[in-house]
Parts: sequence; C-alpha cells; structure tokens
Amino acid sequence: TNPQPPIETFFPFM
Amino acid sequence: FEAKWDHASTLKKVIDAVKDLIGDTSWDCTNTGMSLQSMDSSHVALVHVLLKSEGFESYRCDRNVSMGISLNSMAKVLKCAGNDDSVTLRHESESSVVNFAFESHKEERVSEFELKLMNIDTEHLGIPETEYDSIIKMPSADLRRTCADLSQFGDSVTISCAKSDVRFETSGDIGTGNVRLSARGSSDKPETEIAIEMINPVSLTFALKYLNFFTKAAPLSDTVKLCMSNNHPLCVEFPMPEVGYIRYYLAPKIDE
Repeated sequence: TNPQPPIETFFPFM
Repeated sequence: FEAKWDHASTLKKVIDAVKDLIGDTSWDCTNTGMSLQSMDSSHVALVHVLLKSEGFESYRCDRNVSMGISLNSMAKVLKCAGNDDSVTLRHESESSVVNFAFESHKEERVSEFELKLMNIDTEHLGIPETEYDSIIKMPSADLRRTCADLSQFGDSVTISCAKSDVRFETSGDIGTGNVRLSARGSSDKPETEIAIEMINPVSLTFALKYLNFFTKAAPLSDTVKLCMSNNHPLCVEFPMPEVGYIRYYLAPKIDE
C-alpha cells in the first residue's frame, strides 16, 4: 500500500 | 455563552457524524457561531464544523470561549434529548462546566445536565483557500453507498474525475470493483443532481476507512461536495443550509 502523509504536511499548524 | 436550538436533532446528528473520528475536542464559541477543528488520532484527516449563530433559535456569546469537551460524553448527554426537544447550551466565564437543558415543546418535561469541561490544547491547522481542480456535487446517499460497497473489496479508493463522470475504483485480495457516476441534471429535484465542475482532470487515492467515517454525516445533508486537486487533501463538505457545514479533509495516498 502507498504511504499516507499526515495532514499537517499539507496544512501546517498556524 | 448561551445558545438555543429549536430541535435537538441537528446537534445530535452533528455529534454522531464526528465523534467516532475525533474523541475530545474544543468548541470555539464567538459571536458569529460555534466551530471546531480537530484531527483524527492518526493525523490523516481533519474535521471542521461550523454552526453559524444565525442557525440558532437564540445565540449570545459575550466573550470568546473555547470549551474542551469529550464528544462521546456530549453524545451521551444528547441521547437524553428527544429529537424535537429544544436544546440550550450555557457556559459562564471561568466555569469548568457546560450546561445542557432540554425542553419538550409542550413544556411538560425539562431536563438539565452538566458536563465537565476538559483542558485541551487547541492548535489549529491553517486551511488555505484553494481553487480546486475538480468539484463534484452529488447526493450524499450515493457517496455513502459507493464507499460502503467498495470497502468490501479494498482498503483504498482511487477517485478520478473527468469532464462528465467520476469514477471510484478499488482492488483487493478477492477482486476489484468500480463505480462510475455520470453528471445528471434535475431541475425539480436538485438534491438528486450530480454536477461536475472540472478545470483539470484529477485522480487521487484515499483510505476508504476515513471516507466511511465521513459519510456518517449523510443524515445531515442530502448533498455532498467533493473538492479535489492533485497532490492536495480531499475536502468532503456536507452543507447545512442556514446552519453551517461539516467539512472533512483527507490526505491523499502518495506514490512511492
């Protein structure tokens, strides 16, 4: 299965 | 802070739609409404709920407050409300509890519950305004069924959007499956419409487990919007007209 990056990779913490 | 809904059903459905994905969270209350933003425990999905002040029967928030709440506890409290009961939430500044009052419309039964608040670190992610490459509007029941059906065959789904249709494909140990939905208009029943706005073709792969969590919001909204751009998280939005929305974001799987 392909890896799934964490959502923070796309939407960093403010 | 004091907010009243005429009927408990919407709030019950909102909590049911998010409680299995995010356990404890903070409700941020301001004079424009109540909202929450939370990631699931594996940091792959993000939930954003907005309940606008206009959607309430009455709404007052004199000072911004962040209420840390276990959504499972909130679901327990809301089980004590009838669907048609009114719900009033109250929180006083510096208090460590939030009060729930449920009242039947014939006013013969009033119940009150007090829920302890929790200390929760609130760190919000910045969700950029995005021009998506493809936006699909479809009946939420169609998305729920598609994800449930494909989950029998695989763990991931590849969603590919072309000009006039959207294709959901999966494969697993026992075989493969795909569902193709074609754009269809419906002037008399807009909730049954499938509309595809495609600027660029998109193909992205997601874990079905999360999509199945998201479709728990289907009872809140007849329609759902899937917003996709290549190499960008999927946004699944369940709009609640006049009330607000639930938006789920899911990181795509990437090719190795």
